[in-house]
Amino acid sequence: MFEAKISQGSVLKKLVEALKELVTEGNIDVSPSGMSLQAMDSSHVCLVSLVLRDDGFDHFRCDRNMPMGIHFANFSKILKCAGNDDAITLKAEDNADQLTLMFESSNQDRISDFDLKLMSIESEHLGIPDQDYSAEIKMPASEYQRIVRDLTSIGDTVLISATKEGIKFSTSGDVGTANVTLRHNTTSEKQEEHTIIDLKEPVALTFALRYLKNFSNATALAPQVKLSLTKDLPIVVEYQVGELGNIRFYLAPKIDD
Amino acid sequence: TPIQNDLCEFYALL
Repeated sequence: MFEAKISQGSVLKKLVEALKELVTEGNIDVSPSGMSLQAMDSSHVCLVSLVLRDDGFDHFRCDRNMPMGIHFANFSKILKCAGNDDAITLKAEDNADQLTLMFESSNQDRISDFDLKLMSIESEHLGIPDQDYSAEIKMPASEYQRIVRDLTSIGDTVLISATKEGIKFSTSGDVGTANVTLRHNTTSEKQEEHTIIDLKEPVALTFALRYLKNFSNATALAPQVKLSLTKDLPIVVEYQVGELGNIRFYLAPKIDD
Repeated sequence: TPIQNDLCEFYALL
């Protein structure tokens, strides 16, 4: 059987909110080492990869590996019934066709349980190699959210260029053009306010803004976001989820034909 | 014009 308890249930709520617009359904794979998900959007342009480690949970037990086919809009409906301070326990029997979610209020005076119907999903897995990127940029997650929101109101695609001057986001559309440049900045006492640009070589890539904006639905999960760029490769937008794991979004670049 | 590529062109399907 599978059983996992997380005392900070709001994290689970935020995770599902972060990916439900991007992917309709997918297999959450459970194993003794934790939970993971890899799912592509319907157009195969971007991919969400989620890793939650067993030791990040308050309690974790998984006797055998199994995929749990989840419809994320339905998962979200049930998680919306959990209070933000609730502890959440997930339970499933081996080869079950449902996932039980139990919500406990922080003073344990309210307990509720819901069953989510599981689906059989044939999923495609992509092998994503570990690699060095030409540029890795860490910035406040709120800053990333602001940039992609602002630029989406101006244009459809963004050119992201990383140089020793900083990282520049440029777009243009019917109303005109926009450029936002962030410089390496570690002056704040608060680490989450730092912008750190780790540049091995300059790189410039173009992406569809609506997907980059969609990734910012994960802003509530982490104070910082990391962007990884290499010429002619998908961008990786990564949020660390505390000690629990991470959520990564991959988006294919637009390449001149 | 730039084209939007499929992710499968970058990473192998397992």
